[in-house]
Amino acid sequence: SAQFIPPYTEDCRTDMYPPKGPTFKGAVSWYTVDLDLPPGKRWAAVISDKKAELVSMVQAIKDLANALVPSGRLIELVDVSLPLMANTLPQPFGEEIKGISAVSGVPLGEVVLFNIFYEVFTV
Amino acid sequence: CTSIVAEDEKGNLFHARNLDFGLFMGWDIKNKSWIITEKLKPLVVNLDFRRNNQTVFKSTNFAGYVGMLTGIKPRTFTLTMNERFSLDGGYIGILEWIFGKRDGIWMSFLTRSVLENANSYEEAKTLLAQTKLLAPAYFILGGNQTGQGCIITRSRLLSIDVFDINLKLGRWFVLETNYDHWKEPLFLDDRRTPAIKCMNQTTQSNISLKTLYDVLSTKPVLNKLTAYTTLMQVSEGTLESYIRDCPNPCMPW
Repeated sequence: SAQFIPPYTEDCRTDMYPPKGPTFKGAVSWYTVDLDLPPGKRWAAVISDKKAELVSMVQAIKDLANALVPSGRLIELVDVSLPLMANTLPQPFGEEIKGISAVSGVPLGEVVLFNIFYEVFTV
Repeated sequence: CTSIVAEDEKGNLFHARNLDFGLFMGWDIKNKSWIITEKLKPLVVNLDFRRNNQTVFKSTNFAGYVGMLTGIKPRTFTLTMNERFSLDGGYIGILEWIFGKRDGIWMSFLTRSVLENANSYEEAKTLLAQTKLLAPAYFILGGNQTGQGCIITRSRLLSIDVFDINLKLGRWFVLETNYDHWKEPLFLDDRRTPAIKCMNQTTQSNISLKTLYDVLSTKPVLNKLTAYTTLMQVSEGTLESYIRDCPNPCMPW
């Protein structure tokens, strides 16, 4: 049974495993990241498969940014300044991020933003 | 987020987590869901990082994100991180970085470096506790021997607290959401109390990856921000992840 008022606390669930039913939305695919490859090439297999989803997620964040700053200046700032940030990131992360941008076609500044989102989000 | 490290009566260590993300980043009224959370779910991937054709570590990631939020170094340690809010936050670290003061490390690059390079629980614990960060964080670390489980509460500069499993005190699990464990969580966002209640109801004799999945499936530990659940067992080197949904009625966070 569950509370029908917030925070909708339920009695402790049991027998939920193996995952099934309305709380289970799907399994997760496995990929190999070969650390012997040059950093710029390590993520090619993953990103080739997930390119459309990555572009869609970045677009959702851009829509959000444009809702906050309709002039589009925020996106411009990301696309102009964050690529410079990529060169300051420690290796191999900077090169890996450039490789992800190259394979996905997502602008470098936006891939950098995705990867430093934890620090940015604390704002 | 909710991260748990638990030890059963045989000394097996289990590490499980709900990754909750996307708060205040656009609410889809029609579908009663967070826009960014729903966009992140299709990006969830399990990764096997290999060198010389051997597994170095495994992780659950969002494709395109090169840092680590959830990972296992098989038969060595398991690591998750939860967000910590502080006024001395990441934006200060970013400003310092922009102005050339670059002695701190980006949080997810530290977790990636620890998973890739640390070769023991103690080594990982030292690195996570002592490396200067750009943003505060909680690191939840599980080892491969009895008693090896802890929550490291970090500010940007310091390790504020390390809270260990302590069987002598009857503390057979440690559990972290997004609040300092010595303070009450925000009353509007108390996922800690129901999670601890369910862990105690499970009891140490019944704890396993299956029963941890039950705890992480109980509202509001499971909520509209939950993108995925990961279950890890260090002795087996196993990592399993599942994309989640939270049917209505369900807390937005």
